[in-house]
Amino acid sequence: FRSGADIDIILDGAENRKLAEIKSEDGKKDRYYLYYDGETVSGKVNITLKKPGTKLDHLGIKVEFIGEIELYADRGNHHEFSSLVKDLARPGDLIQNTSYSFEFVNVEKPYESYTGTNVRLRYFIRVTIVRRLSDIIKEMDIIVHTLASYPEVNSPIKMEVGIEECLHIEFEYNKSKYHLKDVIVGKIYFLLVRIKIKHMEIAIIKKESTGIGQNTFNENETIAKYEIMDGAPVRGESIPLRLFLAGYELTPTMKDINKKFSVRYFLNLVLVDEEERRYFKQQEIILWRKGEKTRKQIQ
Amino acid sequence: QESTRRLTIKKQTLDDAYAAPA
Amino acid sequence: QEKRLDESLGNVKIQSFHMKCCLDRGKLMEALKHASNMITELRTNQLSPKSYYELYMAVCDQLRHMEMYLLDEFNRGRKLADLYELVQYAGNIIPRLYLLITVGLVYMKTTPGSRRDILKDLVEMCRGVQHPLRGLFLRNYLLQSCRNILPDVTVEEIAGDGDGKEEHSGTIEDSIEFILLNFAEMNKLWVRMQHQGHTRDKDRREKERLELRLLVGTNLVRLSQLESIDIERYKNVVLPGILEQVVSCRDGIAQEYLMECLIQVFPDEFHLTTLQPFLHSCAKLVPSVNVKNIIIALIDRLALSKDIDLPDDLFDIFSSQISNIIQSRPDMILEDIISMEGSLINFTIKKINAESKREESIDSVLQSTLNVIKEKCNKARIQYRTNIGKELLKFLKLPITHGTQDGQTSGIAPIKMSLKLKVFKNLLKDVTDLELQKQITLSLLNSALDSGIEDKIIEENRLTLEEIEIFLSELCEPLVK
Repeated sequence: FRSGADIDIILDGAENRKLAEIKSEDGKKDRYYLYYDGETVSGKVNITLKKPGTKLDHLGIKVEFIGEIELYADRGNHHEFSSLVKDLARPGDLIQNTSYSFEFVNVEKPYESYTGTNVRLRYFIRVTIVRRLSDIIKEMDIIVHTLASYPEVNSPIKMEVGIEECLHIEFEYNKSKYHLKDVIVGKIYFLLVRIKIKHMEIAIIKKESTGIGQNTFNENETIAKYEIMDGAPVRGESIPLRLFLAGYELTPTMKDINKKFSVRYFLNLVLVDEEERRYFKQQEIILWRKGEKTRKQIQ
Repeated sequence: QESTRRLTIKKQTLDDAYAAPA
Repeated sequence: QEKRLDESLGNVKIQSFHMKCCLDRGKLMEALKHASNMITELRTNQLSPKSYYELYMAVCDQLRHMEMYLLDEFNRGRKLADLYELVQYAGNIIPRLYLLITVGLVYMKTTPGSRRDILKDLVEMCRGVQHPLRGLFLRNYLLQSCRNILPDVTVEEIAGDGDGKEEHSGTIEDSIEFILLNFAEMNKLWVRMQHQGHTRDKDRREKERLELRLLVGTNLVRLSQLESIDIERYKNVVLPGILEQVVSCRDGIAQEYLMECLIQVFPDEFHLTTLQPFLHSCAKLVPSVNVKNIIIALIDRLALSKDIDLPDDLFDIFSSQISNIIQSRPDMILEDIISMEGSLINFTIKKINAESKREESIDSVLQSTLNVIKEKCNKARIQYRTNIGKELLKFLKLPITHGTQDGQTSGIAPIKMSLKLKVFKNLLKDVTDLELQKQITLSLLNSALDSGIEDKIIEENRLTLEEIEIFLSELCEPLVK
């Protein structure tokens, strides 16, 4: 039952196409070709017979472009949100190495590729040599990034919070929407300090929600912990904040992707006192991916 | 300039600056 | 402490070794990681200020290697444009800011146009360290790192300079703002140290604070080294900025040290034009401050000044400000008041040449002193065998031994002087005990006797008959008694 042929997928323009990284399920980093929504996905499928001269009979050869969501809790079910098929060959025999071209024109790729704790969204090209007993399949992943442009409205986040008679602060972050290479510029102003603060930090928390309704499962991950103050301030102190997002592995905010999952980001401002008590305030921020061209134009 | 961006801060009064911790 | 310090120094040694190896191999990012690990030792709260200082010096030495390497790279044309951003990725604030200062310094040295922005950024970002000890040393590192890079030119000089230096390479105003802000924040942290820890450790904390005073004072030293700070800038910007912090902090240790520091580091001409605000501030210092020492330091310094034209009304300014200080500090002890007035007499002796003017000034000091003593002692007389008595004796001897014509300290000049000074006799007779009066008389007589001209007193007509009568009957009376 060994496969009688090797399948290679060569994408058009691969030599000029960027590669992007994505974390695999086991935490390693994989690199695949990067595509954007609306781009044509084309290339060649090379089939090499393992035993030259021998015949490989098949019930058809096809190439598919698939976008799917896989919930780890439900491995058996892959939810395909995008599925395009091209037949490369009708049922017959392969008697020599063969090459087929394919083209998926202006393919919609509505969501960004994502590998998370409980869910994965991937795009891949699958070539299938259909056979009687077992098909010969080759898959090639690609990565899709979804780009956005500068939001028209991007108001700062400014809030006063406190615990009565104990601790009052006013914090401000310069925006509510940040691109992935952006800088969070902010300040924390102390209105009342009646506790012995040891230090203050800001954490970036990723919340991945899978499932819907009562079956929603949330997974929180602290992506970053960034100390912004060492020691105890007094009233009237303003502590500056400047956090470069480029230093962290972040994805854009993904809300209700195909009604299957969401990925949201929060800033958690935490003050820790001398007895390790934690006082915190969480605030959602929207992360988006800025196109390289846009950045260069602005520069 | 990105690397040196800050928000404008409120100046702390001298009384507050030198007050004993509350 | 020793064990902890040794452990920390050991870690610094290891990490700095790795840092240097990485730099030798051109692996900058790895070197920065090791540098960050090394600086992490400064996050400790286990060390006393003295031990922390040792650790700090060791770390600074190693950071200089990093600085040299980066400067070399820049000079070789290697662009390290993102480095200022990269070092800010460090998760802990202490290593982050030390590295930021180090990298910022390299940028400022190689790109003068960046100085203004980076100086401002560094001094502001250090606000994140509110721990007094760690904050003081961090800001000291900032100050020392930037000492040779602070702009020391005026806007006019830049404009007039033909080689196209850009204004945002900074001007003296930027340097003043930088140092004043750094000084204010350091003083704040230094003063805050008194509130740390248990009340039973108050004495130890005070001692530790005194050990750290130089860190704060260095800001003033650095200001004094800026050549573009002229009298106007000193008067309008620098001194008000410093005094505002000194007076507002309401901490005796800080006030006493900083006021003395101000006197020492800035030149006499500056002090001459700012006497009023300076002395006015002295009146506002907290009661625990030994204002006397500050006043005396200032007056003595000006008394010793050479090649400077002193304003004619200087004595009057001193005199009125001292009165102001005495009035505003009702708890000031008499010894201190007398000591201050003594320094004023000393100043008069050294700086007022015209004899009549000098005598008049000394008399006014004597009168002020007499008034204060009467007010404070009521009708009680100052006893010789007390601290006040000793101080007063010293005070009374001053004009009669050093204030004489041509500075004669022996012979009958002191006697003559004691008679010329109208208030001298009153002060002696009205408020001192017999023993003290006797000591003065003895001093006068011995002075005359020691010079060996006793048989020439009348012969040379250096004392009139009237003067002799007054001297013998009034000033010698205590001796007879």
